[in-house]
Amino acid sequence: MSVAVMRIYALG
Amino acid sequence: AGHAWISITNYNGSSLKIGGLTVDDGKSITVGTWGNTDPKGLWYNAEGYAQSTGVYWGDSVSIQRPLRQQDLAVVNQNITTHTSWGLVNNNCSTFASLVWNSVATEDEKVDAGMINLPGNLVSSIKEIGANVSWSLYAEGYRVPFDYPTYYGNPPIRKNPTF
Repeated sequence: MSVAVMRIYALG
Repeated sequence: AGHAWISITNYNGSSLKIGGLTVDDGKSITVGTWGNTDPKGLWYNAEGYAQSTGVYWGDSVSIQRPLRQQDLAVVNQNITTHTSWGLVNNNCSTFASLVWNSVATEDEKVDAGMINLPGNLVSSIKEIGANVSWSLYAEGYRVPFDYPTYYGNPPIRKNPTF
């Protein structure tokens, strides 16, 4: 069961 | 040029320890390392703060994955033990890819390149979006800013200067 969501961002 | 960072949103139904902070249900934090802030190193929520203060900001690419409690424990360990910044392979894209890859499945792992750079991560994230799931990929996804900025570990409340 998941408790959170992680997102990876990049720009450039 | 560019930047890379991580956001984590709590969907636990109650508060969660994320990195060194306690985060309410439904709220998010961002974490990233910075070389052009005073001081340099690990900041919480500096991305939203940068946007809110009008520091130049472009459109990002991003992708998400769920975290179980045991994944979050690994992520927290990595956040709290990687607080420094260095130009070559200890920069923002090094930190973001390290935290992400610590729990990602093989086909979701990102690559920041031989010399870690945000631009390499952009390509890598796009590739995962195409190969794994377009529904989890986004361009220009909102940067959460639910809490003020904190520096280092343990987190100390202060604002960065850019």
